[in-house]
This record gives sequence, C-alpha cells and structure tokens, in this order.
Amino acid sequence: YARNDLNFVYFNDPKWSNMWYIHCNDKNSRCRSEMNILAAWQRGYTGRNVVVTILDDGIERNHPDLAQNYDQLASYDVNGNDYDPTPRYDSSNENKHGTRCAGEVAAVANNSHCIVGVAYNARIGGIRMLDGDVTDVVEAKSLGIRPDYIDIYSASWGPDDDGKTVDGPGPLAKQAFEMGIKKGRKGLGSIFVWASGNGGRQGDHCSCDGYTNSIYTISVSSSTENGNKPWYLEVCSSTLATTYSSGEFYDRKIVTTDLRQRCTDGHTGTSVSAPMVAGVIALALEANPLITWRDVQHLLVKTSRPVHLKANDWKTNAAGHRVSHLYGFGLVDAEAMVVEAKKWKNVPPQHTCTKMSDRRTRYIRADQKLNATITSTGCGEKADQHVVYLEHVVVRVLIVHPRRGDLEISLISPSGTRSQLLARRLFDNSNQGFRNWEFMTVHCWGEKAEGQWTLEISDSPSQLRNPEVLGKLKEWTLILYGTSQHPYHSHGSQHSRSRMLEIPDPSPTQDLRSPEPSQGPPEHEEEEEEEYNGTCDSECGDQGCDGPDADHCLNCIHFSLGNLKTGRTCVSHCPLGYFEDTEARRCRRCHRGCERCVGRNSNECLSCRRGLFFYVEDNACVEACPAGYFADDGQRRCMKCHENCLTCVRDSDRCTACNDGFRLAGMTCVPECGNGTFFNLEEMKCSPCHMSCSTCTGPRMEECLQCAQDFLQQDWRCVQTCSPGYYEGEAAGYPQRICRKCEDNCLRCQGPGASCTQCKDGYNLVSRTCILNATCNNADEVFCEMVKSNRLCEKKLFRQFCCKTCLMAG
Amino acid sequence: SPSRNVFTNHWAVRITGGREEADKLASKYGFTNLGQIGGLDDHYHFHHSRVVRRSTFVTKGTHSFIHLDPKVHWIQQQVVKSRVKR
Repeated sequence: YARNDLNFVYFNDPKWSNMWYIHCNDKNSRCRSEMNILAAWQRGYTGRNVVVTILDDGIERNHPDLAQNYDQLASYDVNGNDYDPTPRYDSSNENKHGTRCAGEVAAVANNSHCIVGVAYNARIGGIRMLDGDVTDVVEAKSLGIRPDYIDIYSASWGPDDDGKTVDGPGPLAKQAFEMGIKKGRKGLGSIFVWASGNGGRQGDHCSCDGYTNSIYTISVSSSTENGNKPWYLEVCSSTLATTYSSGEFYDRKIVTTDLRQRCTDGHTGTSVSAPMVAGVIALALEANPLITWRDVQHLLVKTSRPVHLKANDWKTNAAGHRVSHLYGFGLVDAEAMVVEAKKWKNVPPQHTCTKMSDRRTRYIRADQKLNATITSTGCGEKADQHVVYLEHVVVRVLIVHPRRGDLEISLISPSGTRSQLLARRLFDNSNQGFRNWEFMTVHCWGEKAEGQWTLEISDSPSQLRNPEVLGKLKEWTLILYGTSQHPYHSHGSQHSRSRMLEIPDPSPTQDLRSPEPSQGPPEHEEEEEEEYNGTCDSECGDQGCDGPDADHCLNCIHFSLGNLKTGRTCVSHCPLGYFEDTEARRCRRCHRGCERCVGRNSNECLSCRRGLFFYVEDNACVEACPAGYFADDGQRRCMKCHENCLTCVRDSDRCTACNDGFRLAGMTCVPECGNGTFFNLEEMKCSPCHMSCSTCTGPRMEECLQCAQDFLQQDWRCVQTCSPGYYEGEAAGYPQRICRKCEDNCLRCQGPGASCTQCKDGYNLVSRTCILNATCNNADEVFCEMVKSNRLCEKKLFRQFCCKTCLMAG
Repeated sequence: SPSRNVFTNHWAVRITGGREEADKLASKYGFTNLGQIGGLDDHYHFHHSRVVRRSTFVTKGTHSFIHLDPKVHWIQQQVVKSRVKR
C-alpha cells in the first residue's frame, strides 16, 4: 500500500479520478499506487521523444485523446498497404482493440477528455495488421516497420488461448524479431512488449505461445487490484513482469480510450498490461535513451517487485530475485525504472552457449518422471560464447507423444531453481508432440550457468490411453543466454539497489524565490562593529569581518548578495535570479521572470524561471511563445518550429499548421505536391503519379484521385477507353468524363437504360435489353395478347415475363 | 483434430540480385512483386491475382513453376495464422 500522496497531481480528464492504478484519489484510505507512475511523472518523465506503436487492428488517430500524440511515421496499414491505420468501423466495433491499447500508453493529459496515458507525452502510432488474413509475411512486415524510428512495439495478441494450440512466429517473423533487436533503434535494439495469454480458464500455458515465450519479447501478465490471479491469466516461466488489470466484477477496472472517440472501462485482460509496460519503458527511455533492448529487460528484472501479489510459488532464485510463474518478477515500478535507467550503464554483450543432449531416445512412462541432464561449462572454453551470469534460458525439445496435454515439463538449474516450462493442458488432445519447440524461462536470471541442468518430464494421462504407446524424448538442447562478466559489477558501483531512489535535486528557482533584494538601502551600510579576531571567510574583502562566515564580511572580494533586512553575504558568483554588477560588486536582481540575465530590464534575460519561456528574439521571458515557436518545458525556451511549420507544439516537427506550399500529414508538414505527383512518405519527396492520373495518393494506377487529360475514370482507375460493360458518360458536378456501368447482363451498351448492343452469355438481346434465355415456352396467343395489351414488355419488372416468346410470336 | 491449413495467394520469396531481379522473376510466373518484406534483405512479398484468395489446398498452375526456378533460394506460400486479440 502507498499512502495518499500529498503532492497529488490533478488532471482535468474526466476519468482521472477512476485511474486508481496510477494515483490515490481517496484522502481517507490507502490505495494501490505501487506501480509508482505518478512518482515517475513527478521526476519529470512523461515519455517525451519516445515513439511507441501498437501492432493491432488499427488506431483511431483522430481520437481527441490520441490526436495530439499521434505519429504518422510510427504508423502503417499492413492490411490496406497504406499509411493510414484508422480502424475499419462496423456495427459491432470489432476493431476497437488497438485504440484501447494506444490510450493506455499515450492518451493526452489534462485535455478534459477521457484518461491520461502512462507516457502521456510519448508519440503513439498504430500498425493495422490484424484486420485481415494474418500470415508470416504480415507479421514480419509489421514487426519491422521503421525500426530506427519506432522505439517500442506493443502487441496484445497471439495464437489461440484455447489450451490446445502450440504456435508461434514463422520463419520470417522470427527473422524480423532478430533484425529488430540487432539493428533497430540504430543498433540499441527494438523493444517488443507482449501480452501474455488470456487462456487461464482453458488451462492454457503461455509457454505454448511462441511470441510471449521468445527472448526478444517482454512478456507481461496481469494482477487484480487486490493482488489476486485474474481468471484469465495463464502461468508460464517466460513472464517477466506484471501490471494491474481487470479481474472479478467487484474488482476495479482499467479505463482507456475507445473507438468512436469514447472512453471505456470494459474488461481488459492482459491486453492492457502490455501497453502499460510499454508506457513505463517509454518513461525509462526518456530517462536514458541509450539503454539497449537487454538493458530494458534487466531493468524490469531489477525493479519489478512482488509487493502484495498473491501466488503460492514465489521463490527467491540463487541470484536473489523473487520470481513467480504467474507474475514473473512482479509488479512494474515506474519510478524505480526511471531512477535506475537514468544511471544505467549498458550490460556487457550477450553470449549464447548451446549444448545438445545425446541422441538417445528416452521413453516417457505414464505416471513416472523422466529426468534428463546436461552438464554445462557455460561454454567457458570459447570466449565469445562464455556465459557465466544467466539471462534467459531456452530448452528446445523434440518430443513425440500420443496426447500432448498430459505432459508436464520442468527445468532445474545448477543452483536448484525449478521452473515449470509446461503444465498439463486438459484440452490439448494433439498427438503432434513438440517438434523442436522452444520453452523459455527467466527464473534463473542472474544465476551461474555452470553445472548440471535437469529436464524433468512427467506424463499423467488425463483419460484412457493405449498403454503401449509411450511418449519419447528424442533430443533436447539447452541454450543459455547471458554474460561472461557480471552485468552490473563490471561497471563499478553505479547500479545501486533499485529501491534506494535518488532524491531529486531541489529546484534552484524554488530556493531563490525568497530573497528579494531591496532596491533602497545601500549594500555597504555602516554597522556597529564587534571585536572579532578569528579568520574571515575567503570571500571577505580587505575590510575584514566580524565573524567566521561569509555573512560576517564587512566587504566582499567578489559580490555581495542581499541587504540588511534579509541579511547579506559575500559570494563568488551571483545565484540565479541575479546578475553580477562588477562595478558595484553587487548581485542585482533580474527582471521578474528572468532566471539569468545581464541587466535589470525585461529584454536583458538569458533564461527564465519555471512557468515562463525564454524568447530569444526579444531576450525576454514570456508566458506563451509566439507563432512559429513552441514552448520547450525542459529548456524553458521558445524554440523555433521546423522551417516548414507555421505553428507547432512541444517539438519543432510536431506541426499544427504549415507554411505556404506545405500541408499537414499527421503532425508533419509535407510539401504540397504539384499536379501529377504525390508525397511519397518512404522517400519523403514528391513522386510522380501513374501516367493515367493527374492527382493521386500513390504511384499505382488504382491510387488516382483525378484522371489525366484524355483519360476516363472507371472504378477507381483511369482508362483511355471504357472497358466492355461500360459506357462513356458524365457525372454531375464532376468535370471529368467517367465510364459508367451498362445495365445488368449487358456486355456492351451505348448509354444508360435499354441501350444494350451485346449481352452476356445466357442472355438474349430483346428491345436493346438483355433477358434470360430461359423464357417460358408455353405462351399461347391469348397470353401474348394480354402481355402486349398491358405493354408488359415496356416495364422492366416484366421483361423476363415471356416477352421474347410474345415478340417472336409477333 | 488438427486445424487445416488455409493457403493464400501470397508468397514469401528469397531472391538475390535486388528488386529488379525480383520484379523480373515475379512477372515471369505471373506474380506481382509487392516489395521487400520489412527489413529482411532479399526477401520479397509476391502476390498472384489469378490464384484463389483462400484455399484449403495448394493450387497448382503455371505459377507453381517458380518453386523450381534456380534463382529462387526459398519460397513459401503464405498460410493464414489464427491470431486472437487479447
């Protein structure tokens, strides 16, 4: 529990009071704020300049809580193959998921709308990739979009959590992960955050999900407000950390942004936990942008805490880390993350040490335990593979088994730490076994690699099975990841214990607000001297002193500060808020609002006090920056907007209006491209449209907006002549000629209505209309008379009604 | 029962020689080259508009000969992966 914070930050967002997982709003009670997000904000970290994207079904980029932080360059529509990740709207709001996740990361603060994101100043994008057929190509493309621009990829999806699926990334997606961690963020490594599964009720195990189970992803699980296991949560050994999320109906829920510009506090499952951690990591990246993908994982291991999370398997591993199969290393702690990140030095390079078992088949007998061991030296004989201190441990198994769900697998480290790699799964009837499936554990993090590793496999038949068909462990491989040097000690003592938090420096302006030097009395006022024979302060001048301190000087070597009322003292340099009058040897007060200055006047400022911004053109401190400048809170300066921006907010390239010749694309000013060209976001320049277009949104012929001269528009393409089945026509209010569709069943026509000249197969041309061949064949004279006298053939509805017969009959 | 694969009319192909070579090979077998797959060098995304969009079996046709082309180092017809939002 944390006591209510007296320095409570208030935001005017209507759901702010419901965000119990971030702050305490009831002054008389305790509340759950162990994630310490508010404290991280109070240290000044809000995710500024960090780019997060949500891999999902799109994000509503014009949502009032997202628009300001929306980043077009962190977005893409893989399903539609364009740059707009806006979700497809339908009556069931099926595609709300990405928007909900996005808000949790970067909903704008204090905008009177909905909620506040964990990293409310981070940039947020969306990669729309779940609203269509998901394939290995789709996943690989999505995981590799702009890896040097996007810092964090957050995904809250995966293979079915039905307790019987074993599936993970395909070969391309695996390569994309590897490429991301090797080359992303200019070599620091992309950060992939993943929601562990929701298959708790199905007895699913997140080790059967190759995404959360990957060493490249940060797998995040959830806890209820009271620290209980939520009904949906899956256990597994690859979970790294936890956040709060929804639980039973009586537990409080998480609020976030929703489709159609709304808010929601619906059930969130583990999906909300990934973006929450993505937000916390964004805060840490703001504190230290140079941390690598592995540093982020070390930071989470080091700072996450069990607090009140209830699990009966909490254990302390041999490196002293408390860890559980439900919650990994525990609840994330945003404040500890930023504090540690700030002083973090990169961990040593990662080594990989692999050892394969002998190829002897071992039978897995029902109701017995099979133990297989590998003794590892941690590859001490090869310097580039040497692992002494562990990070992730992976076990690749080839197991043949008649019913996969009956298997339970554990790994015991040389230090005796037992991780359950797989629990029994009652719904998994598959006879496919595990074919080179990789299980992963983080439970041995920090332990020594060397020694005997034991793989323990149990087979407990849950239903009647043929006793003669035994499971077989055909081979297994132990893959140890870690470092040869101690990850922290090798850098000296900068890695303190995470809970020993640094105390923020008191603001210099706060200290200096009170001394208001009077303009009246002279500094060298005569005072009655008392006898003092001791040494003077080194700042005292030739007239000596009446005491040992700087405020006992009778005159000063450098500058005197203050006056008789407030007390005066000698200083070597004047503090902030004052300038040095070298002639008078006095510290004189700057103009109100100035922090540093060269004179008393308002246009003699060099920097400004908190809440004001230095405007360089006037050398003045202003409350609001003029057009063409934005207020930089960190530097307290008005900074110039990008040369293409007319106005901007928060960053020079976060434009809100553009100069002539440019237009807004998200918050970027891109050139207004002339006729026949479009702005190519990949190449960041105007590129030619297809020759058939005069204006377009892309290079392909299907991307025309208007057609070039001598071209006609036909179904979103521009053509030189109308295709069969179309005729040349005009559209009201549209300057261009277009191809209109002929009547149904008409292959060629001369215009609208009954003007067919040729019919499709199976139709006959009758009175310039195409009618089905299968006409009635029993029309007698009386019937035909009736048809003719009622002029049924002229009525479209009745054209098929024996007309051909009657016409033929005259 | 094991779920049946659903094959799409998209392929992932590994070809050396750059985009031009990939374009040539694509057009030779009736594919459209949709470009490199993310940051994966030499990996291209091919689409065939005359192959059925989703099918439970591998459709054979002239496009199938691309599998035999010596310039193709690796090729994989894309299969729909069941993915759920959490």
